[in-house]
Amino acid sequence: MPVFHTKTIESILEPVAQQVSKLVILHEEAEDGNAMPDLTRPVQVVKMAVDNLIKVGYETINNSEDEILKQDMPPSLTRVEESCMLLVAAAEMLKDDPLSPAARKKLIEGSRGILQGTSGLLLAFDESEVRKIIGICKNVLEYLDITEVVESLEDLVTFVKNLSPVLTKMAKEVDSREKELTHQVHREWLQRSLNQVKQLTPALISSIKIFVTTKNQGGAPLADALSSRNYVTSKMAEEVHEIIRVLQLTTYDEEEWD
Amino acid sequence: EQLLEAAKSIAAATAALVKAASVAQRELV
Repeated sequence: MPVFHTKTIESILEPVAQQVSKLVILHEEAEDGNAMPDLTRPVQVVKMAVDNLIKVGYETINNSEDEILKQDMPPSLTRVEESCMLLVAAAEMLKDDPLSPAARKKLIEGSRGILQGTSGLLLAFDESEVRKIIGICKNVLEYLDITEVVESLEDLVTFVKNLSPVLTKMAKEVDSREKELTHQVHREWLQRSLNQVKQLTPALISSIKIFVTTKNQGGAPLADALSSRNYVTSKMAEEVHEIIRVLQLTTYDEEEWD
Repeated sequence: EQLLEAAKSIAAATAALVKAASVAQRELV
């Protein structure tokens, strides 16, 4: 089971997570510890990177219209900032006493905190990106809702003209999201539903066309044409809802389910 | 995306720092 649910987050955090785990294990195995080297310089590099992240993070928050992102990101930025202060303090203490257990503890807490804060930040950002894709999916659902008002071939032409770019956009976004996921089952679910939507699209247009033609010509099969159109529309909407559901899943949800 | 680049820099800097500290610890173990 992958720990990080996207490849981007995994590629950023996995190496540092491994290093932090090693340090924790080494610390636990050698409680008294060995003399630490002067860590002022590497801590300074971390601090510069943190300062930049804080700047970029708040710019992202200020430029975003996503209210949830605006709420979710600041605590992670604070966590990163406070953890960095622990690292700075640890480096100062180690300069005076390279064997200081308190400094070692701060070093571990600070590194862990940076890892957790950065993870929280990346998750908040990722969730915001997912909400954007969900917005596009909901746009498709809105178009599916208006199949009911398509009553002429002219309406159908307009409907197809409007629906096509939204469907294409959804397919593109879901496809690239699927490739980003580390969880194979979630990837397969997204692929399956997206393929269903793609396969149902010509059937949807055809069913609307049959309904419109039947309605304009009159006659008994209208109920069948209506039922067929509604069936394809609801089937497509069902698949889009499934895409929305899977997009919101994380590895954590899956473990909870298990 | 600038945020991802900034997060990458922090992760790399923190990994380097922790590695430096781990090397010192490992000498004892």
